Amino acid sequence: MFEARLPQGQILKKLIEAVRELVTDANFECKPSGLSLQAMDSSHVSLVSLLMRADGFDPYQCDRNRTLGINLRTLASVLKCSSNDDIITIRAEDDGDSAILIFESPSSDRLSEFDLKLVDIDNEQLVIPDTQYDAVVRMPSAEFQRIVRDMQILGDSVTIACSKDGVKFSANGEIGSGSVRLKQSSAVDSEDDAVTVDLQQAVSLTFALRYLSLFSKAAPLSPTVTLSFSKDVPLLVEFRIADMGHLRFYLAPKIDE
Amino acid sequence: AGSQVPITHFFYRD
Repeated sequence: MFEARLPQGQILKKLIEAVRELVTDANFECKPSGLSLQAMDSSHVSLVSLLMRADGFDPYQCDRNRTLGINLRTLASVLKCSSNDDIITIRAEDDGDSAILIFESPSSDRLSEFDLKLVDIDNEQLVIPDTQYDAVVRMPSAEFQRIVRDMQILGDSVTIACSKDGVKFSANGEIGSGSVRLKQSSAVDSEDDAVTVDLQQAVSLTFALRYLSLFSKAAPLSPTVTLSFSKDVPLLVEFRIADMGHLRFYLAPKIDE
Repeated sequence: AGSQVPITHFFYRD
């Protein structure tokens, strides 16, 4: 049997809200070490990779590897039936064709159970090569969300340029052009508010804002986001999930025609 | 502005 109890159930709610518009169906790979998911969007432009380690659950039981194919829109609807402070348990019997979701109120006086039919998903796994990135930018996730939203006023694409001074987002379109420049923070009260640029070499890449906007829906998961860039390789956008794992998005750059 | 490269161009199939 597979059973994973997540005391902070709202993490799962935020996760599914973050990916449901990008990915329709996904296979949750359940292993003794934890739960993972990898899926491409329907256009095969971006990739989502989720990891939730077993030690983030309490308890976590996985006797043998299981693949749970789940429609994320259905899952999102079911998760809306839980409260933010509910403890959420995912369970799957060995021979079952469904995943069971249990929502437990903090005082355990309300228990709801939903049985979700599993779906068969033909999902090819991609191997993500290890990359030494030219630039790694860390910033508040709310700032990332705001910049992406602001740049969308101007056009479909954003050019992100990292240098020793900081990071510059710029866009141009029919109505005009604009940019947002973030300097590296010198002194901040909280690390979560800082902007840092770890630079090997200056790099400038162009990306589709539509996808960055979808990625930024993960902002409620984590106060900070990390953007990793290298010339001619996909951008890595990473949100850490408490102390238990991460939600990563990869986006292929745009190239000049 | 530019053409979109698919992600499968960078990550190979297992």
